[in-house]
Amino acid sequence: VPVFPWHSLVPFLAPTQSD
Amino acid sequence: TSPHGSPSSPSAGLPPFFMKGSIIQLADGELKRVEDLRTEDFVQSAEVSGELKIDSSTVESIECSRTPNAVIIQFSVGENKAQVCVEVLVEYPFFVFGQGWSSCCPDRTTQLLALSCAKLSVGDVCISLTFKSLK
Repeated sequence: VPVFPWHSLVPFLAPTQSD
Repeated sequence: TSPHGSPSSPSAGLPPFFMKGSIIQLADGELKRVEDLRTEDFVQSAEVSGELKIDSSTVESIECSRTPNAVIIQFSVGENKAQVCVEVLVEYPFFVFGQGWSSCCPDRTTQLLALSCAKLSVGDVCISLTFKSLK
């Protein structure tokens, strides 16, 4: 049975650091 | 060969870990099923991980996409309220603080993944991640 890490489930929504 | 001639999984288009019953490992090693996860599990896992930070991402708008079955969701992310747009399938589940899994089309999510979902709406606050080291 595969086990998935918790952080796969929520998105990375880091803004692009342009400023 | 499959008698039904259907090689793809029911969750085609979505990652496999959203399927009900998927085993998820928290940062402290504990195993939980995806449908049993709670807000605290994400918050505590981020604390333990050291390098990841939980952000509050508020849904600002949900618009139709040109891609079939997709929507464009605009989030206001973190303390800086950075505007971030993502294009996702309508059945893609997000985890809303204090509420749990939510998608733009909960019926479709339940149909495809067997995962119980609430309706994702403007104003909902989703869990998202950033790296702590970003300053």
